[in-house]
Amino acid sequence: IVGKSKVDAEVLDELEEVLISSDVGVNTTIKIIERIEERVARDKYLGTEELDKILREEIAELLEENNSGEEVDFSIPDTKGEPYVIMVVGVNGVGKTTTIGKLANQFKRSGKKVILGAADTFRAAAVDQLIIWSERVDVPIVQQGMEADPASVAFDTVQSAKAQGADIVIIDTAGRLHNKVNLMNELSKIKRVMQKVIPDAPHEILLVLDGSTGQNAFEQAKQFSIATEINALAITKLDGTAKGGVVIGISDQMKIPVKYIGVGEGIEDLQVFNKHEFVDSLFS
Amino acid sequence: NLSEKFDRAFKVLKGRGQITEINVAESLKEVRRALLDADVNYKTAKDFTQRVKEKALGRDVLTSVSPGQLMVKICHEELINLMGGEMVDLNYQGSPGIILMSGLQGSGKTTFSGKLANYLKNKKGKNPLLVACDVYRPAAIDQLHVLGEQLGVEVYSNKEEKDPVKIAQAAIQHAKSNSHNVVIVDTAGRLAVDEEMMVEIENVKKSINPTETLFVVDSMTGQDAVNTAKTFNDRIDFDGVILTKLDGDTRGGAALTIKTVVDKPIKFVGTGEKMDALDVFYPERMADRILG
Ligand SMILES: Nc1nc2c(ncn2[C@@H]2O[C@H](COP(=O)(O)OP(=O)(O)OP(=O)(O)O)[C@@H](O)[C@H]2O)c(=O)[nH]1
Ligand SMILES: Nc1nc2c(ncn2[C@@H]2O[C@H](COP(=O)(O)OP(=O)(O)OP(=O)(O)O)[C@@H](O)[C@H]2O)c(=O)[nH]1
Ligand SMILES: [Mg+2]
Ligand SMILES: [Mg+2]
Repeated sequence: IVGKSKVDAEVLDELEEVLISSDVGVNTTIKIIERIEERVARDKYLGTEELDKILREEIAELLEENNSGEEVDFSIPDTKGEPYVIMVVGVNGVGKTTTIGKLANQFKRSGKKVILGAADTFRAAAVDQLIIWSERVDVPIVQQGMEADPASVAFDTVQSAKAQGADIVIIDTAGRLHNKVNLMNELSKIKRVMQKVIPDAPHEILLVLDGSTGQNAFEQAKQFSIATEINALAITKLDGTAKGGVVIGISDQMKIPVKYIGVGEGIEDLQVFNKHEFVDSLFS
Repeated sequence: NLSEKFDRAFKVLKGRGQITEINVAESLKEVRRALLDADVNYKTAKDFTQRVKEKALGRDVLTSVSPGQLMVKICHEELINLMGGEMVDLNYQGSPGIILMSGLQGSGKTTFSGKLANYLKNKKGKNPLLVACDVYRPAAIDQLHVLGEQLGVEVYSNKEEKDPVKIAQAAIQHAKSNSHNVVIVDTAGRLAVDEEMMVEIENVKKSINPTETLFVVDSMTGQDAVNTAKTFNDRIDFDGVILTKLDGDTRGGAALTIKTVVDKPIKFVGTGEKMDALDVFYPERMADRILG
């Protein structure tokens, strides 16, 4: 039994179905299959186990490394004494506010001083929702109630954080569809205003994606990046049956790492992204 | 555009030629690709492509229209066929009429509950009662109260009661003694695979016997739409689907998937965050959108 140098059509069909059904998308699926065919032509494979290994390696290759390498815990880079500012953005209902609560909890547990900023002043009871999370985690929150200017809340929050020597600031923003120009401009404004207090802020702009989102996620990543330079991704609701395959193409094409995954509605239901576990889950 | 892509895919078919197995193969690949890019389910896209092939074979390509244009026309017609059918109205009649909202987390149920109350009050002259049965999400009950206040619609809630079935039952009683002729029950978002939560919504439904059960879906949902729609339909046999966030730029293929897999009508769509952003579902507009 010599190593095969071609992948049979039946295997490719099956693979295509698994990847497309996981929201990997046609373009990225084609890319993955081409990479596998190159690998097989080069290395030969001995059967499904070997092919399986090649497949998982090639997909993991497309997932951008985190700046801090293989992250295994909730840590933040050294920002020389100034607060590390995280701005959380994304379309409506994806899980931004919930993810902020969970993230604040992880940072607080690791001994960090965290402050939240309630810059969603638009959606009904948005500030109340974040206040409840701040109470659950027991961290201070800066808010100006509903209908306040989001940029002003963000400014206030970063200023308070600097004055109090907080380690981490997390700014919640209103969900917004990326094709709404005025809302995307508002996001750019929130970012600029924070830079008046801390020039390097926000250090992290976290785009939250719903795990069950389809190919529109690419457009979301693209437009949010134009408005605010996304440098981290979070994908939520992976405790359901959705696979979140869109992150593979986004991570590969835009060179943005996935940092966190949401796996439930509770405070503990947040994990640091592990690309090998993620790839395994695509095939489970 | 799609018509041009189809044209290029056709093997040199000029006017007065017939569409055959040979010359249509490439353009069928383009059909399937367009659907997958639009988030139509993998199997649904395969079946649809097969239907289009059957409709296309043997068709004469007239000199007035390119084979590409003819293909687009066939795809369009087929999409409208599958997603359209009879316009099924919302059943809000009864003493009171009872509408139960269901769906995954963040799909837009609470927002749509407000929109529906607004529509029934201002367009249908009803006196709706909104009911807050999401006992889990932080500030969910407050969220519904804020919407109720904005709309001048009463909201029934009980922050002390943790059983949504009891809240819903008490709300119906309250509606009857306060001349509310429609009750809209907002529920917590839930995963189709969360057994406890699926049992909960089954129980809520059994206890209040709604005149209308709605399944609210985010229009940007991808391949998973088939799983959740099927499970919710098997468990609570909903009457209609609401597709939200259509003011975005998602192609919305989930609409085709859901309609073909559970064969339930899409009754309304959400087209924005404001309370008046509710529209009737138009299959022709959706077909345009899916084909991109
Ligand atoms: N099952 C599950 N549900 C989640 C997860 N993350 C968030 N949710 C739920 O998703 C719903 C929406 O979450 P939010 O945090 O309000 O989302 P958001 O992006 O802040 O929403 P907007 O501010 O309205 O745009 C809530 O019901 C959350 O409990 C997750 O990882 N798993
Ligand atoms: N742009 C837009 N946003 C919408 C639409 N419908 C709802 N939203 C927004 O989507 C987000 C989630 O809406 P909710 O009504 O809280 O969703 P939900 O299904 O009740 O969420 P859970 O109760 O957590 O499951 C909010 O930010 C809404 O304003 C719509 O049609 N268009
Ligand atoms: Mg929020
Ligand atoms: Mg809700």
